[in-house]
Amino acid sequence: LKLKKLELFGFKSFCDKEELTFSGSGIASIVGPNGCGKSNVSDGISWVLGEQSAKTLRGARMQDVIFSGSRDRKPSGMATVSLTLYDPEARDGQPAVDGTINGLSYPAGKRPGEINVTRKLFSSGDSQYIINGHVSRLRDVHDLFMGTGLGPNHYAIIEQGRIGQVLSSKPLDRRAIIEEAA
Amino acid sequence: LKLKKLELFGFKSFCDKEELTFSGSGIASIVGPNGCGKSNVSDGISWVLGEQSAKTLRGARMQDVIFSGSRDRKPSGMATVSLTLYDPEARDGQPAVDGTINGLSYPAGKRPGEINVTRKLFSSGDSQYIINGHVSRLRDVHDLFMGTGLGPNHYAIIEQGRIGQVLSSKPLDRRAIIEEAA
Amino acid sequence: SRKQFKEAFEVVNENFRKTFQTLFGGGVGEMRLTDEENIGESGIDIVASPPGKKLQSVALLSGGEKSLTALALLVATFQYKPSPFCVLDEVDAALDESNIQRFRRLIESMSDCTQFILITHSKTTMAAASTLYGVTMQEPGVSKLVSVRLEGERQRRLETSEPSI
Amino acid sequence: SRKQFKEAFEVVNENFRKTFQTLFGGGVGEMRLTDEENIGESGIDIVASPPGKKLQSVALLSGGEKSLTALALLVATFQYKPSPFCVLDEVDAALDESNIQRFRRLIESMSDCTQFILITHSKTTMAAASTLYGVTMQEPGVSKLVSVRLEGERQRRLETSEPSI
Ligand SMILES: Nc1ncnc2c1ncn2[C@@H]1O[C@H](COP(=O)(O)OP(=O)(O)OP(=O)(O)O)[C@@H](O)[C@H]1O
Ligand SMILES: Nc1ncnc2c1ncn2[C@@H]1O[C@H](COP(=O)(O)OP(=O)(O)OP(=O)(O)O)[C@@H](O)[C@H]1O
Ligand SMILES: [Mg+2]
Ligand SMILES: [Mg+2]
Repeated sequence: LKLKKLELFGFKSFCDKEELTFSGSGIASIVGPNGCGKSNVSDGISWVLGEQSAKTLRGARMQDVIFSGSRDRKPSGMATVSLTLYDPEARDGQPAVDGTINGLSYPAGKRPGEINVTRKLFSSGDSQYIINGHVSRLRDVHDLFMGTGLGPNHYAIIEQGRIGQVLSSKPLDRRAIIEEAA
Repeated sequence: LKLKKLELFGFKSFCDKEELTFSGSGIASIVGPNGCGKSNVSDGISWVLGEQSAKTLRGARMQDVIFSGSRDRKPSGMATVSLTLYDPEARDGQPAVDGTINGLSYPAGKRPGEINVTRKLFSSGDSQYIINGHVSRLRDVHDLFMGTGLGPNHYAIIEQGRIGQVLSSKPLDRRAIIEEAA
Repeated sequence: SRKQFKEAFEVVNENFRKTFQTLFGGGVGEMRLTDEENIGESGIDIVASPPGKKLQSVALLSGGEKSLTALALLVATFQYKPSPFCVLDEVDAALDESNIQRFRRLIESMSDCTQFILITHSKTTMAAASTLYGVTMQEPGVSKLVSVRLEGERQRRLETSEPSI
Repeated sequence: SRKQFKEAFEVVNENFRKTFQTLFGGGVGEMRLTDEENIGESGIDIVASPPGKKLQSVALLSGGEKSLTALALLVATFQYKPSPFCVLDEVDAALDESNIQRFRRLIESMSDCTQFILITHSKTTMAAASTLYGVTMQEPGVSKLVSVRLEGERQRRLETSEPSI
């Protein structure tokens, strides 16, 4: 699986729709002054992968991730984050078909081998997970990324200030990282 | 009270006796590569002021602050940290006399108005506090610095990585800072 | 005592409102008692809203914004009751260059009555110092201090630092 | 399963021994099972000793040494089981310049199969990137992305980033 695109709309400080695209490998860097929204991008990635703890995302409750307004803008009614990946082994030119990755089948996407995961949260508290246009459950999102370091125990995402945690965590927590990779 | 000198001997990575002197005001900066001993200087200051928690000093037990040896050096038998301050209102030229600071009396030091606080810890676990050459109790050291931000609740010392704690701490912990200053 | 606490709280809070604005170039930062009715036992909450941003929980602030808010509160406390000295270990780690400049100017304004000891990797922060100590480990595991004098004397390396008083 | 865990543990541990030496230029770093007898439920301890220093608890390590040790373990895990991508948010905050260079070289060696996303204030780390996104807040409280292309195209500012695929 390779990373292709991330879209944020109404998520934290991303009032307007913003998009990042990637080449699938190599190094991308996100820079900018304090408070401009860099860690919010990382939060968006954790969130669309199914993060369940508002506290991990620095909020008190999950609705805290919805753009809450600024000096000149009203609060948003919903937050949407959309992550697009692709399976480089799916052959281009063929009509998009249902595929399997990580041992799990996924419905056909816009292009062959493309997997889009979208999460929405409304200010009412209602929320949705959508994989390639099909409404899915949180469980389906977790299964898609199981064992890749992007599952529920996402050791592949290190939040700001958390780098020390690997060393100060309990011995059994560290076991969980190796178990996830195994 | 103004800061004059700090000596470290057998404390953490300071195997040999090392000394810093200060002008009492202004800005002093401690620099150097990762792992060279900068935070150990800060730990030395917390420790000589009476820090009781080995964990705050990154150790498991208090003996962990004694130099434990390196490739070419044997472990030390004891750790000594000595902090010298002076009261700028004590008049020079007069013989050193007992004085009072912060409402507490202290025994005469080497020079008028000079206060030296020394703490020793032996690998046996025995320890000593010495104020101007007189063996004292931990309580005397705490009283000397009460309300200055260098007492048991030393808000004037911010350890590495702890700057965020003020904001994430409980409301009653923040009250303790204002109470200490009051 | 309760009266002392209330007075300290009021003064430090007024200082905090100003230091917050100094470090953020605007915005609103202040302390609030969790229990106005019972000042003797009330805790303290912190509200902070950088310029142009909506007031939200301080937890949602960025890493740099949290550092600045905490430093504003610390300096506010010092303005009320100066310490003989203050040790800050890499408190600039999360700050961008322009905020390090603001932090530095604030510390400089406080440094005539308090001795600040700043442990840092930042060239900007270092440059504010009139006394500079380098810590080295030429021999692995053994720390040594090197004094670098910056005011009125040529820079010299010393194996042991000489007293400046 | 217990056999899978043991195998993963052995491989990651061997990787860790090497990545630790790469980042520290020597020394000894490895994982140890807390309970050799009961692998199915054992926790994992980490021992780390930078070059020339005595083996002590990892808690006593410096801020920068802790970051490097954690990064060595993370990369060791990736070498065993690469992730599609990896997000590192200011993991270089505690590192001095020469360790940022070492961290950067290690990430570069891993980046052909894994997409790394590095959030950073460090010019050294930024310079390793082939894709650079600037986040701005011209309008207070509203984040916008600006794509800065670095390979084969002149730098241009865009209000919205165009897809590179
Ligand atoms: N739901 C929300 N609505 C609007 N703004 C929000 C929301 N949640 C967080 N923010 C704002 O986002 C900002 C923090 O952004 P972020 O943590 O991404 O900054 P950063 O670029 O990582 O900065 P630093 O370099 O200091 O770490 C804060 O000012 C916060 O007020
Ligand atoms: N009792 C001890 N005996 C010998 N060495 C010790 C002892 N306690 C700690 N050390 C060593 O001191 C070093 C840490 O020093 P310190 O935390 O002061 O580094 P630092 O200069 O602050 O680095 P950084 O910039 O990474 O924060 C560690 O390598 C540790 O092994
Ligand atoms: Mg951040
Ligand atoms: Mg340190």
